[in-house]
Formats: sequence, C-alpha cells, structure tokens
Amino acid sequence: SFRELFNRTYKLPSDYYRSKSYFKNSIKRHAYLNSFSATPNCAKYGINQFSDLSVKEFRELYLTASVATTLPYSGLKTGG
Amino acid sequence: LPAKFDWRDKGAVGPVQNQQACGGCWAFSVVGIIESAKARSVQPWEPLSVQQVIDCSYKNQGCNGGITTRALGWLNQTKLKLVKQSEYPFKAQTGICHFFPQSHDGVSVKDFAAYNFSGREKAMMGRLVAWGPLAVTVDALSWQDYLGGIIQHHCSYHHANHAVIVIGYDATGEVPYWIVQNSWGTSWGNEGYAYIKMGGNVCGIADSVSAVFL
Repeated sequence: SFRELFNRTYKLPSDYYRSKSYFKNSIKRHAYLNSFSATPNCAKYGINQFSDLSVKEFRELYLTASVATTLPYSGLKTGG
Repeated sequence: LPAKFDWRDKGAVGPVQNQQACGGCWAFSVVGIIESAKARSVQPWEPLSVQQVIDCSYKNQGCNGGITTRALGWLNQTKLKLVKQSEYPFKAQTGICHFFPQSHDGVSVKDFAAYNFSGREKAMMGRLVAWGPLAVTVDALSWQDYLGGIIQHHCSYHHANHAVIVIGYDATGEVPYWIVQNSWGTSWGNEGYAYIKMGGNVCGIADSVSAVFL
C-alpha cells in the first residue's frame, strides 16, 4: 500500500529490503512518538512519504538549514 | 493582538511548495516571505524564483543547505532583483547562477530584521501581525513522521536544522499554536502545514526569526 500510495519503485532487491527495514523502524518510532499524544488535538505520527527513509537519510536530504552563530545583521534599530 | 491571525486570509501567502530532494528549505523560506511582503502591497500574490536564490547566493550551499539570515543579508547587500519563477524555474538541483540586467523587472529587498524571540513569543506574535509572514528555523527531526495536529513534544530547541515560514497563529483553543508553512508538498502534515504549540519555544521556533521589508 505504501509503495502504491507514494509511487515507490526500487531498482535493486537490496534497495527494496533496505527501505523495508527503514519502514519497519518508522512504525516503531510512530508507536513511541504517539505514546505522548494524550489530548485529541495533539500531534499524530505515522506513515507518510518519508517512512522508507532512515533517520540519517532524512536528515541529510531535508534537514539542511543551519543558523548563524550570531544573528549577523538586523537592519532595524531596536531602540525605542 | 487578535486571538487568531492568518496571513492566508489577506491573500498574502502562496501555495505550499515542494523542495523535492533539494535541501533548499532556507531559500524557500526566504523567497516565501519576500513573496508575501510583495503581495501585501501589490495583489495578487506572484511566485518568485527560488532557484535564483539557490544558484546565486554564493555564501550558501544551494541544494546542500544554507542559512536564511545569510541569504537575506546577501539579498539586502547586493539589492539583487528576484525574478518571476516562470523566468527562472525550480529544477531541484543547484545550477549556475543566471544573471539578469539591472533593468529587468524584479523584486529587491530594502531591509530585513533578524531576531531571537525565545521567551518572548508574545512579541513574536506582534511582529508577525505587523511585518507579515516570518522565516524561522526549527528542529524538524521528528517531522519525518508528522501527520498533523499540534506539535507539543519531541521537538528540541537550539538544534535548528530546517527553515520554514510562520504565517499565522491561533490562540483561541486550549492549546494555542503557530501555523507554519513547510516546503515538503501538500501530502505532508496538515496539507503541507505544521501546527506548533505557542510558548516554550517548541522546536526552537522563536530562536531565529527573520522578516523582510521591500
């Protein structure tokens, strides 16, 4: 279902098995993350387009912004 | 301040973007707030080139990453005119910077502001209402599995790794939250948006906040 929903094709069997193992890990992660969701409007965690990525892959692909150690410049004066 | 505020209601927010496999969130957030600033004075909202910022902001690393304040500082210093998206479309990979003559139509930055609002999220609300959508950096590690709802846990601060846009807030319910536009497509989160609990600097949302002026 996941492959169909997110149009996933894996070129090599090894790619498929690796992604399947990451997918299984994500299911475990969801259970942990959702265990904190006590109230109805609290965040829910589950299967999405990133579920077949390892945390490392996700971090390398999507978490690529950083922050300057000091905010370098603010054009506006803060006084008054 | 109103208890609820959303720049989408004013027509100042564009559709959710998809950065695909390009780590250019920093450019999407910067261009997003510039588009919003422009739409606040000249309607309708019009898409500007993210690819131009990815290719040309030489102090950043294109699709390998970047810093929002560094991109804003560069735009402010060079007064580079951002062209329309249709003239410099998104390719999801870093390319060679295309130059346009100074006479070419485009949007340039007049000034920008960068603040740390941690512990002062009320002040951040005021800046959002007064200045328009804000580019912020967050710790988005747990966002890999996010489906929707208000993020209240599993989100540390001081570990910023992703850039997004705060476009509004809702403080009418039991858990007040920021409305955040992401650039991972509409199939992620709440149709491309994340809701983050206000107060407590959840995900480090108030650590590095930028606004732009045209």
